[in-house]
Order: sequence, then structure tokens, then C-alpha cells
Amino acid sequence: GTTLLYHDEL
Amino acid sequence: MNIFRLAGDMTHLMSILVLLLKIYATKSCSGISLKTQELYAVVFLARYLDLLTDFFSLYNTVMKVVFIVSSLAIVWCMRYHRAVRRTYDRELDTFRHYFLILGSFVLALIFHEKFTVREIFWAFSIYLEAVAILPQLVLLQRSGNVDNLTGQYVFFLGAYRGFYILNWIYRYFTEAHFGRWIASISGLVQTALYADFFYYYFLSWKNNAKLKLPA
Repeated sequence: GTTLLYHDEL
Repeated sequence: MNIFRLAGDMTHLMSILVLLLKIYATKSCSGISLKTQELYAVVFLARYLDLLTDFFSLYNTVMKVVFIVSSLAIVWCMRYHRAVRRTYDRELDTFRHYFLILGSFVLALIFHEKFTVREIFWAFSIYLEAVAILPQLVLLQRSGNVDNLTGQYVFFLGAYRGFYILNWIYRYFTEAHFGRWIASISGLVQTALYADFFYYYFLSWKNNAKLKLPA
């Protein structure tokens, strides 16, 4: 599935 | 979190501490581009819209607050602090940075992960950060010799995204579907913009000479 669009990086 | 990203974040934090030290210790912002500082404030405000809605870790939240507060404090200081504002090289800091904001936003409308407000502002902040150093590099070329703290500030600022590139390579090989092309390509461009600065910084370190960028 598509990666959950989260931004865990700064 | 991997060692490359931690090194990158610590280097980024170091650059901010060096800049704060320079402004606080010398009560001067000569050689510092207010426009680059304003662009960085926009970068952090646009990127951390999720500050109040998403929580990844205490580290993540604390660092976001530190970046936002420090960038706004530096802009405020350079604009309104009586002693500091007098040392601002207004006539040298003439880069038309509004075009960088406009260009990055248009690019974000075209290239983004998803067509949502958050993703477009996130892509905008990534593109803007890649070019945010331009006013500062132009100012360094115009202002002749560069004081040590300013040189160290720009060096750490350029090095941090270099560590992030190692982090993306590491995550690409260790995580199944890790495709962050927007951040990776933009990060490469960002680090490449520092190439000539790094070269002259290395020369000044090797020859133990004052850092000087050719006009």
C-alpha cells in the first residue's frame, strides 16, 4: 500500500 | 531515527547556537543576511504546520519548537533590537528573496506528494530551504572578509543537510518502500549550493587564513 504520508523528519 | 539524521539535527542545532552566540556575544549581526533568516522562519512555519496536530516524539516536537522560536527570535533581533539592528548590512543584503518564495510555492503546486494544503506547504518548505541560503552567500561575497562565527554558522548550516542525504541513503536501503524524492533531490541541490563555500572554507582552514569568498 502507499506509505502513510507522514513527515517524521525535521 | 538513525545516526546520520541525529548528526544532521545536532549540526543544524549547532548552526543556530553559533548564530545566536555571534549576535548575543558581539551584539552585532554584520555579515548575516536578514533575508536568509526570514526565509528560514517561513521554512519552519510552513513545514511544521503539524506541530499542534501530530505528535511523533518529544524530541521531534521540542526540535520543531526550537527551530521556529529561534528563527523568529533572530529575525526579531535583526529588525528591532536597538544595538543589533544598527549593525545590519542593509545596503549589501539586497537579494530579492520574494522571488525565491514565489518560485518555491509555484514548484510546490506542481510537484508534491499529495495535493493537500499540508503536503503543498511541506513541499514548499523543502524547496524554499534549498535556496534560502542564497541571500547569505551573496552577502558573504559582497562583505569581503567573513568573521569566524559567521563562517562557522554557514558551514554547520550546509553540513546538516549533507548528513540528511546520508540518512536518506541509509533509509532507502533499510526500509521497504522509502521514497522521499522531493526531500532527497532538494537536499542534494541545497548541499550543492554550498560547494564553493565549503571549498573556500576548507582553504581558509588549511592555510590558517581568514575566510574570503571571491566576489
